[in-house]
Amino acid sequence: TMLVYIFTDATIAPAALQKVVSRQVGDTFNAITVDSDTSTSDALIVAATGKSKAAPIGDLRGKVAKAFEAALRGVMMDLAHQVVRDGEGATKLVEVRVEGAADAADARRAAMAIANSPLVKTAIAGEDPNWGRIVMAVGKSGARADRDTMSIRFGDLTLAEKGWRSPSYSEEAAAAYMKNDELKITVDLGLGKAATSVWTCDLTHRYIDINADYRS
Amino acid sequence: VADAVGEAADKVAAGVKKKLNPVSPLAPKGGFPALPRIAGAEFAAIEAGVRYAGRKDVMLVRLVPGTAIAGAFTTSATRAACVLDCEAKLKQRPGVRDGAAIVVNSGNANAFTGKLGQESVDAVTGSAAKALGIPSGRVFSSSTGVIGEPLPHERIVAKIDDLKAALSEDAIELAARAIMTTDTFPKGAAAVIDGEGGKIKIAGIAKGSGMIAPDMA
Repeated sequence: TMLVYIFTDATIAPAALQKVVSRQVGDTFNAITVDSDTSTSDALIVAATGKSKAAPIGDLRGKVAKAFEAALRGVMMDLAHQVVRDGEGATKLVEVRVEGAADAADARRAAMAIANSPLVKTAIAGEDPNWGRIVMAVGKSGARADRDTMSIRFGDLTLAEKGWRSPSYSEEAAAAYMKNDELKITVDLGLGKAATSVWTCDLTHRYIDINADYRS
Repeated sequence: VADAVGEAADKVAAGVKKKLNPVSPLAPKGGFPALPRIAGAEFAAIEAGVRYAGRKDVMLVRLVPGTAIAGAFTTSATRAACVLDCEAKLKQRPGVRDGAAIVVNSGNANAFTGKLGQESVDAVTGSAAKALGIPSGRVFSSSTGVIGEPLPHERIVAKIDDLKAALSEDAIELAARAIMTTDTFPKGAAAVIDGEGGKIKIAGIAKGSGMIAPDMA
């Protein structure tokens, strides 16, 4: 379960605060996954006490309102990433970036399919640059994809492109990259302009240790 | 139901302590960050023995009159009673004239507990409302932990006065620790921006480590 409580001394009306919170949830807390399981209890509450000496935030198009929304988004993103960093048994934080999708929904489908794939996540735990499992995850995601327009990068390393393993692919370089604590997997679908990022962690033996006897 | 409550009670009576997981190697360096005080927000945490002994497991937040509340909650079709209660209270669009409060326990999610779920929520939020002198419609609760066991809410209710007495603007880290379950570190983040005529501060806490794929609205 993820629980989040955010407090600010800003003066802002409830409806305006709700609007800001609602439009920042999608790219922050809804863009993380540890184990693909959605809790029965996830909750985010944001409380604005109105005790700051600063003038009330009214028009959400104003300069201060925009700065407030950006700052709130930053806090939400930071907390979301900390939750992934504390994913049960996690040893690696992974950003999955999908670019070139036909639309935003497809970008998210492909990204979450990769981020939730047990085979991708166990490969990461084993520091295995197994880009074939990325191909699999994209293919089964339901997002529009074309083998011949797709490319896969781990960090700055291009592993696959144009329907083939990349000519520049180096097993040694890719394996060395996988030893980092923080990884970035980028998939360019080559179909459109939509892009998104989601965050996940690796899936280790420790996850089973923690969860196999949770109720007891 | 009696068996389930009794089983949980037995564990506490036997002093069952939750086995702590080693701190994640990905935990932020430097530990819990120094968060700015938020004027009008006070925090407290206490050991109520909801499921395990030997650790604080309930937090209370008191918010001054004038506080605006917003939220987002899981869209799970089997969401817990406290989630449904929070949704209902926010839909009523309560004004900001009254104070507000947040009560959270770890150890028991109070989910899939039938009508006992709402009774527990009413007991917890009602006792906090009474102790703090605010409408129960402005008291929001969360529960996290095991699903399907009735919440022994009387243990939380019994500690509300102690929680009230412990309220402090400086206790946000204690609150962050009290809501942990399999978490290996408390989570906090902050920001400060320049408003017109003064600074605006933001401070947040979170818990989460497993059963994480939020789908909130």
